[in-house]
Amino acid sequence: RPTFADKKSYIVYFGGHSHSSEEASLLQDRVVDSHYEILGSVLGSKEKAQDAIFYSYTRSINGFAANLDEEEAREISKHPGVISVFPNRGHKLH
Amino acid sequence: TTRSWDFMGLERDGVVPESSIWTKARFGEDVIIGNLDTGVWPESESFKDDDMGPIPSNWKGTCQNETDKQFRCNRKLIGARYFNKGYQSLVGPLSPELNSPRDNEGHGTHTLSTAAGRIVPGATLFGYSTGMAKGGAPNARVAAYKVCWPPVDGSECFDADILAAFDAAIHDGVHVLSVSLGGDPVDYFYDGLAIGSFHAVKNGLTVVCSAGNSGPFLGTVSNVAPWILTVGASTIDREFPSYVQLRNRKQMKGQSLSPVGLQQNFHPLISSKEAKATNMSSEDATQCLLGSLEPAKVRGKVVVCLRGNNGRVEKGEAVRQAGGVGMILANDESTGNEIIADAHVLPATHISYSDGVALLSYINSTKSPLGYITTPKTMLDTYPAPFMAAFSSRGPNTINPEILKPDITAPGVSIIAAYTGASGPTGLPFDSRRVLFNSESGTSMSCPHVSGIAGLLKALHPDWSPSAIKSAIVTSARTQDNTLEPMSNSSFVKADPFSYGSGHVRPNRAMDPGLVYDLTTNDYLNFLCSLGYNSTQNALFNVEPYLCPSRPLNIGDLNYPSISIPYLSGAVSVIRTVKNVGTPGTYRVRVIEPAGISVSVKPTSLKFMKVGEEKKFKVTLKAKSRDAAGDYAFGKLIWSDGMHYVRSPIVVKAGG
Repeated sequence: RPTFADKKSYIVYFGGHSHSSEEASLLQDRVVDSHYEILGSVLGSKEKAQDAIFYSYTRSINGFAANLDEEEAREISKHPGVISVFPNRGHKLH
Repeated sequence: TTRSWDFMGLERDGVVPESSIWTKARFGEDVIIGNLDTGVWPESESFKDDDMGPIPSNWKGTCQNETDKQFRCNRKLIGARYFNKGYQSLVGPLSPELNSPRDNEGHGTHTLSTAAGRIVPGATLFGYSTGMAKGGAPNARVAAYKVCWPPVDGSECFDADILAAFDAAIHDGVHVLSVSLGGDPVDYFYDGLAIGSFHAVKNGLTVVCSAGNSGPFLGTVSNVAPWILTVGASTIDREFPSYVQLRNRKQMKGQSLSPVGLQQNFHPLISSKEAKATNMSSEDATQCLLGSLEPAKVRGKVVVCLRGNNGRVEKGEAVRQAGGVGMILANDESTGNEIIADAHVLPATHISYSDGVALLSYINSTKSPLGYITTPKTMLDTYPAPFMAAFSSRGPNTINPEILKPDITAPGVSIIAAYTGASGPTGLPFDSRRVLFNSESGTSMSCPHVSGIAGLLKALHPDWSPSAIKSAIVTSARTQDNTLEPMSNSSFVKADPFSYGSGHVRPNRAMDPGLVYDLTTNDYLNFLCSLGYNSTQNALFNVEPYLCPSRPLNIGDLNYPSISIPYLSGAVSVIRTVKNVGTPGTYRVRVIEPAGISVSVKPTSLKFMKVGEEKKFKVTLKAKSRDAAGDYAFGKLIWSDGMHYVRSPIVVKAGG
């Protein structure tokens, strides 16, 4: 397994959710689980995906933020549901 | 803020007229304004909840105070959350006490109180500009989403946390989101802020963002997605003059908010370059970085430092640490006449580039140069105002030059608003002073002014879309200053739409714009199709089934409230649709043509019978001669029924 230093944080973005904002709370666990499943298919197990993902966006935005190495980021970007994978970029106060 | 609302005509000498948008919009009652920033200082008077009714029943937000039991929300500050997992993924675990939405920095308290702080009498910074502090929508509820943390590699706020905050704010029930942060522009699908704001706008939230502080250079504007309302920064009609008096009787006008001056007491003057410490670079000394000055050379003297991008406030401390008694901060050529009043830690004043050149010339040509700095005063009704801040980032939009950015300008220089109790007014560790209100400058400060106004419009017109609110703000802006001359830049040269977008925000006009350029989510998706995103991507983006049109939208036809043609070759036409949100009437068009460009509009008049009615028109632009190729030229398109003036800037580059 790559060391922590090889990992960077990325956003994996799937677009929007089909559920409404009101339904979001009810479906939250299911969405999180689907994120584990998808990343797990790249990392080799759901447990590894659980370790890697630090945010699941479950309400309006569909996606997650995870610590990945470059190869893992490249692999997940090939998943058919993924719109974009991009680094957890920094911004400045203005 | 203690002056900017008066400057924009919402009040006159503390009296709010019946005709003010404040009166009409009940000071923003029933609206919820969220802020993505450094958190909030909940004890600030600007967030007191006296006489406010119960929290709206549809509010789903929360107040995260499990580690900071002193942190309390109330009926004004109805929500406060923090997001730092993305930050921690880079810096490692934070100490537990930092798991709080409390603002230790000051920026978030300042911006949130500017957007919607309550009315606080007696607000002042060191006795200057004493008055009633008010936010743009003082009766609106507020919610703080803390996404910015101490800087790491020059960045403070990270995409992962920003996205989490957007997702929460949409769910919580926020109406307007104020976002005073940004980065270099990148493709929309690779930018957390663009993605988050798209989802917000799709859900009916208006998202207002700062344009950035990378001016005055062209092509520096950030937050350029068309669904964002992007705000540049300009001055107000208030100054804090503090003069440099030289022994040769010459006087230079600077600005400062130092608590004291060096009244009537001549002191030796030295340039910081001359005062360079051994082993330090001349560049560091010129900028007065900490430790760059030689105490033996500086002791008892007034030091002249050059303004730079590394922060103005550290310089005063560098002079003080070296034993200096005062500081004169001089602009470089790029910042020209833009002088900013800051709460320096010693007697100090900030002077223009030309005065700086004259001052250094005096120092270099005089055997014993002497001078002093007078105690600052508050001056109102100064002119010209507004003029554009040199730091305000400028267009063209480097992602899509067909979309004019920034959209608008608003007050962002020397703005006094609420501040944290955890830091001194310079924000630096050595500053042990504590203030209830502080003066700050940046597009961060202009952005929440527009957020507050968007909140007022939401209160007044709850059924308007985010695009309609944006259109009303953009088309009602003015481009004249208070001398009735065209707005200028910090060198007093005429400014242009790359600096101010459509002009300076005019809230009382925005409440009754007459016509709006409206846009739906599908319009934005068509726009993305034109950029090459396919139906599948857009369907995922939007969730509902979506097919790109068989004939892609001409990007120039996005129903934006401004017109930007970066590549004019031959004749180019764009289509716009206006919706009547005022009274029935007939609007006639007037065009101020960009130099060297002919503009024709068809039809030239539009008759509206009822509210909500929409009419299309076509604008055709053509270079008047082949020689017109070259720089951007600027014009204006105005629809008017005699009561309303619906103005759109035209930006065009022939042969581009």
